[in-house]
Amino acid sequence: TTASWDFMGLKEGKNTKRNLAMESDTIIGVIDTGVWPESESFSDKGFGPPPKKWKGVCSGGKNFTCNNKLIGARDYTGEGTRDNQGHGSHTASTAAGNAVAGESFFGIGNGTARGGVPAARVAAYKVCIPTGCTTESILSAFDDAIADGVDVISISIGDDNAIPYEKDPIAIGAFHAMAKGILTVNSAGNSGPTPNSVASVAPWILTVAASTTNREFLTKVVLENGRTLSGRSVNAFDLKGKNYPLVEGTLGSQAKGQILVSRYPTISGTAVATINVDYKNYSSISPRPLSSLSQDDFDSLLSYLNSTKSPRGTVLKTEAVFNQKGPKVASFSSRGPNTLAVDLLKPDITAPGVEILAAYSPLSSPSLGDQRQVKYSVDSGTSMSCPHVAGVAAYIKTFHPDWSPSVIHSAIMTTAWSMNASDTGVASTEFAYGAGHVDPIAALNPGLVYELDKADHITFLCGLNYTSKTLKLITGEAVTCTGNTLPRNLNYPSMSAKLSETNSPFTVTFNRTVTNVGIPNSTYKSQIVLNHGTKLSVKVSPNVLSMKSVNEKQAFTVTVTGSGLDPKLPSSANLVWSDGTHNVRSPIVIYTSG
Amino acid sequence: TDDRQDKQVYVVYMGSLPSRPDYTPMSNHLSILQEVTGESSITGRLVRSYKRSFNGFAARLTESEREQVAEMEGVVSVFPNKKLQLQ
Repeated sequence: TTASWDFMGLKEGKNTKRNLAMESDTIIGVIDTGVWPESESFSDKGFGPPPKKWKGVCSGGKNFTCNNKLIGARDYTGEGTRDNQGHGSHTASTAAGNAVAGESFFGIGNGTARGGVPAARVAAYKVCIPTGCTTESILSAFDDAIADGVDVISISIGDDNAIPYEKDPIAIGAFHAMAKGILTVNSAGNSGPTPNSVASVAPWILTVAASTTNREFLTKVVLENGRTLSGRSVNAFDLKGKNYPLVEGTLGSQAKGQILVSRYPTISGTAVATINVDYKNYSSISPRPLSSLSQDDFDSLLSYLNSTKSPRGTVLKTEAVFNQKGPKVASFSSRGPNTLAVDLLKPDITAPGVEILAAYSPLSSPSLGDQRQVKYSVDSGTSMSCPHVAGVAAYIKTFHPDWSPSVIHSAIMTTAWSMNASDTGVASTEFAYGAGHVDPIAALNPGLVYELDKADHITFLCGLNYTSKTLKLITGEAVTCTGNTLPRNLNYPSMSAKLSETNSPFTVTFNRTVTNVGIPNSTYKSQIVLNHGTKLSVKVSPNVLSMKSVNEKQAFTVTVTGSGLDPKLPSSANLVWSDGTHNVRSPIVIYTSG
Repeated sequence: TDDRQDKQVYVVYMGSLPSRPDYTPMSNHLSILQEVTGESSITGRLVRSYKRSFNGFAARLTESEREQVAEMEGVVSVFPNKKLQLQ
């Protein structure tokens, strides 16, 4: 967070427009591993008493004290809400931690660690122990958080695969949260780049993929011949530039007092340092000096070893460098298509989730087998991207307290930065990044929004063959499923359809309604931007929307025709409604069962 | 068959909380448990009761009890208490 918020344009201090009175009244509920209450990120210096709407408690267990920043704590694990894994402190501080200057991981990534809404309050709901987070605990946390009066729920937890909505604790909890006006933001999962791996698939959840930022951590390997190779790791150990013998092998014991060069992801406990191959493409903390090289650089290093009588070199301390390629979706970030609702694009949005520095728990170690204790640490995952979007959602709510979860959801999606298919294959399409990369400032003023209420979600569920009887129980209202509703006509800010055949000509329509939340008298014109190589024809009717007032709604239909689709890749385009000031962009994705 | 070894924790999801003023979720959950177990004392069976924002409970059930609960009026779904992971 010492770089991620700046990267997104949410600058520090007075460089960002804030509604501090509303921000101070905003409560983020974090369902996770608890928090480290003594962290500066959760200090209550300058905070007044909790908002009047707060109905929660501080029940964090022995020696756990809340304050006017960390206003609530509940524990469902029996361990107490004190974070002993670091994860919950990291996510909570990313969403709503105080701005804490001069934080780093032993000097790496130095800057001001902060949340998206530093003046907001945090309520921690601990549901995870080191072996996992139980379904029954997660449901308890939702049951309480909704009743306690939180504004946004951030939950960086999930299963490996999508679970049917009626058996998915996050989908169930988030549904009832949505019904009470609370947006749930959830991580997409870390099972990428495999297609169909996105685990958070409900339309009432804002599902977040993870990307890189413009900062990356690199660790140089300097050879005695003067050559420098750039690897990945978060290496806080300083060998002070001293050269050591380089020895190739697989066992650390072979390399005592030397630098072990091993293709495999081993970290020697006896070697001075380890150099291996980077299979992850992002930097992680290691308990010993380490640099992970690209395959080419590693081969080059081996060539140096094989051609030199006494090869020597050193591993330098990690540097933060400018990454021109960011944002790029992380390889680990789970990909669509959605296996449960095949016509609903997931994930929804992308946010920073690689090499994020945020608060940590000194009770945990920053890496496996690490003896160090830290208050701020570096971590990667969709767990890290999720609270960034939760922070943005809360930021939007401070300016638009009356906006419903779906309006905030839509504002975040339709104002996202476009992302490109930077790699080949399905792993780098909309199935990786959804609508694109979150843009907090633009999301404040989306112009038009795709609004949804509980009834729209019920119609969507009817379309997925849930019975009226089941839906009546879920919603507590009389429900009649008419039997002719298509899930793809859910008024969602993205449009997606799965076709059963590849070669036949097809016509797919999407019915949508937009609500004007911008300027009273405004005329929006539609524009279709076809993505590279797309063989789609897209028509919008009507193609001009004249709005006379705020909150006015107007319907339109998008008709997509085509044939001969690529069975291996989705075909996509973007619909952009523009009034000259606002650009309201929705991805349109057509794919086949292939 | 009613040995504790044969029971596992299941979540019984019952949807929204009924708006009837006389509805008390906890007693409803306990009576469901009593009905399916046939036991007057269900000590140790009820793990959680969801009663503030939605309706349901978590309980230790045998497979046949799980099947019985799943068929009951007012129950949306019954599913095992599995572990999800931090991401």
